Amino acid sequence: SLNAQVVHSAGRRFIVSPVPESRLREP
Amino acid sequence: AEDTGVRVELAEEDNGRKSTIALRLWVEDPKKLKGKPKDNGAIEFTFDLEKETPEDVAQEMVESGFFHESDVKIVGKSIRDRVALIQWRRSRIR
Repeated sequence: SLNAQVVHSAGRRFIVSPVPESRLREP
Repeated sequence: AEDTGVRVELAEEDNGRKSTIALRLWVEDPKKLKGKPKDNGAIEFTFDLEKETPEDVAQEMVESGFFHESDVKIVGKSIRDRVALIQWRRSRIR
């Protein structure tokens, strides 16, 4: 479901994309 | 701002004039959430600084299945913290 779009009934569009590697926290 | 484990950033440069901004939200630390988030991707969305509230967005994300109902507050707070910072920077520039 990455790079997916979800449109909420209120009309807002949520675009899902991979988190940039650089932004992932070190475990 | 408190570290909620949910990261919210500007998805594009803020020119300080438009009332609608683009934000991007993702879970940095899933352990901080009560429910299991649906995706581990970044969720990009627009937000109207004048007409909408962070809680609106958080509720819509829960209703869209991204987060569990029990996490609506922490998601709302994460968005609110970032929006407050953007508004503070805008007031400082003005």
